[in-house]
Amino acid sequence: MGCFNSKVRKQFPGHENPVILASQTAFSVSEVEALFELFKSISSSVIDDGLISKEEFQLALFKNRKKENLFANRIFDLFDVKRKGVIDFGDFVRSLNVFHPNAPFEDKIEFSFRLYDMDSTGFIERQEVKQMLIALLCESEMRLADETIEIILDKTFLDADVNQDGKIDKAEWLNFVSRNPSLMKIMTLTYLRDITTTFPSFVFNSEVEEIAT
Amino acid sequence: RPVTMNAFELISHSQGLNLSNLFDK
Repeated sequence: MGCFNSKVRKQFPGHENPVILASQTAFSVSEVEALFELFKSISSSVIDDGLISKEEFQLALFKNRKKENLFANRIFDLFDVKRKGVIDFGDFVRSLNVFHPNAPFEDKIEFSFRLYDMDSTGFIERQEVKQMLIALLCESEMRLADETIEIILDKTFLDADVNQDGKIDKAEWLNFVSRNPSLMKIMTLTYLRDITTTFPSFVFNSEVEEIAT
Repeated sequence: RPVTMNAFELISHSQGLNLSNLFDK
């Protein structure tokens, strides 16, 4: 492996050795390589530059380039670990790792907290939750009176915001999700268990000499 | 009808948070 994947590295900036990525994540080397097949397809859907842009991410999620989606944008920003405006393969694998069924539950809770703490203040504020709720209603073409939205927010904050300071801190979030485990469903992708079956072509494109499983 | 779901339960139904769509070929 002296000149390890130099061609791949040129074509895919930020591409990392699958063996190293596997050692840092819950994925096996084969699974990392299968994820690379998925990455190749997403990152070449608009511009074939080996990186996933926001537009390509949205296209992969919604299968069309429709209107901006607050939540897809937020996920994209969290995946864009290096804050470059694009997702490279290393970012992609490490971020998806949090969604692996075997990933530590604390990592999932931490990711979900950052997801909802949109302005990164260390708190999930009522105003942020209202903004997300309105975005959700808009996306699903559901109409609720502002009064009803406020009732939902009151109820939610009465339950989650234990010290009643109008914002949810990390400890309160931990407490809240442990009482409402269904909130963590979005943080686990069972698909990640079958990734090698979904993308079997990784076998033909393998960069490692022997695939350890 | 009374709304029984909390705000986060509603939010978690967003399509933008459903990453399983990434795996549909």
